Order: sequence, then structure tokens, then C-alpha cells
Amino acid sequence: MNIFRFAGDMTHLISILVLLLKIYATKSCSGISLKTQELYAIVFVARYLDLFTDFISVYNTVMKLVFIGCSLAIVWCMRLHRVVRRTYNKDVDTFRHYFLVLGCFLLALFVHEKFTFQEVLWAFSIYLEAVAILPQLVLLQRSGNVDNLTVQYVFFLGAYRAFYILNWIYRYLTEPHFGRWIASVAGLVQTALYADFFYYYFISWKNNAKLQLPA
Amino acid sequence: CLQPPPKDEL
Repeated sequence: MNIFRFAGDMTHLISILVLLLKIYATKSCSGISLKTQELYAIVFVARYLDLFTDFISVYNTVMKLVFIGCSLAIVWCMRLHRVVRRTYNKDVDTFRHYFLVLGCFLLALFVHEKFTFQEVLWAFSIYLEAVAILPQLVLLQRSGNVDNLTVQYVFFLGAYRAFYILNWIYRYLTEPHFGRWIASVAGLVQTALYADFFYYYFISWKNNAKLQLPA
Repeated sequence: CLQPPPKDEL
């Protein structure tokens, strides 16, 4: 474990807690893409299949359970909670995310570390996580100005993978035979997708104005 | 061939 990875995991955890706070405090999920949340639930379930087979550490197991639990709870909340689900505007959350699932799965069938069930699903989860934010970014652009908690949620979600890139650079430099090319390349793509969001986030922060994404 | 190292990252 290194500081970059720990910072990344904590930033990821904060992003999920901010989202839970927003939904719980405002009893509303307006501005949140259910499709992105469903993609994240798939990412965590597909990636953490080794939860019961490979014990890495208490920290690793606890964090996996938290990520799976929170992502499923958020999807449940947005689909079934009698108050929250009425605030979900499905007519603006129209990204065809099943194509993302299919595309990432096909890519994982061809590009993976080892052709085993667990490794192919792991690669699938890495590719899917890289593009999972797209429905949310599209929804942000469509819905113009959104509430602050949603903006913070997307910001922390983008920042966590940037920390992971520093972690991979650090591990590559300090550990012999460390090569996580699939995760590193996908992580770069994932962080790049946030680039314009980060730019407009910084501009809005500098001008102390609300975030305005160009439509 | 050797098993890829366990995924110790989240």
C-alpha cells in the first residue's frame, strides 16, 4: 500500500459518501444518472468476485464490501425507494449504456491478462469503469446547472483514478515485475474523460460561480 | 505459466 493508492481509495469512498449524503439529505436523485450507478454496480460485482477466494487484507475485504454495498444501495434507492425514485428524471438519462457493457465485455474477451473466468471479468470491470461515467457526464451537460453535491461527487470520482495513476507509476518504479498495463491504460482513458469536467470545475471554482458545462 | 499476481488493488 502506498500513499497514492490510499488517497485514491479514500477519495473514491468520499465520492460514494457524498452521493449517499445528497440522496439521503435531499431525498432526491435529480441530476444523478441511474445508468452510471448501474454500471458501477456491475463494475464492483464483476471485479470483486475474488472476495471470498483471495484474502488480501482486512482493509481490502472491508472496502470491497463497502463499495459493493453502497453501489447496490444507490441503485436500489434510485429504482425502488418510494420518495427518491420519483425524482429520477429518466427522460434525460438516455445514454445507451448497454452498448458500453457489451463493448467492454467483447474487449475483455480479447484483451486480458489470462483467459480465465475471473481474469476476463476483471478486465471487463476495468474497461467498464473507464467509461461508466459517460451517462453521468452527458446528463450533467443536459441538465445545465446542477446542485453542488452532484458536482462534488463527480469531481471526487474523477480525482480517485488520477491518484491511482500516481500509484501505478510509483509501483512501477519501486516494484520489480510490476505491470498493470490493462488497469493503467484504462485508468488514463478514465481520467482523460473527466478532463473537460475538471477544466470547467476549476473555472467555476476560480470565478466562485456555479459549474456551467457547455451544452 | 505463472499465475498472475493476486489483485491487491480495489
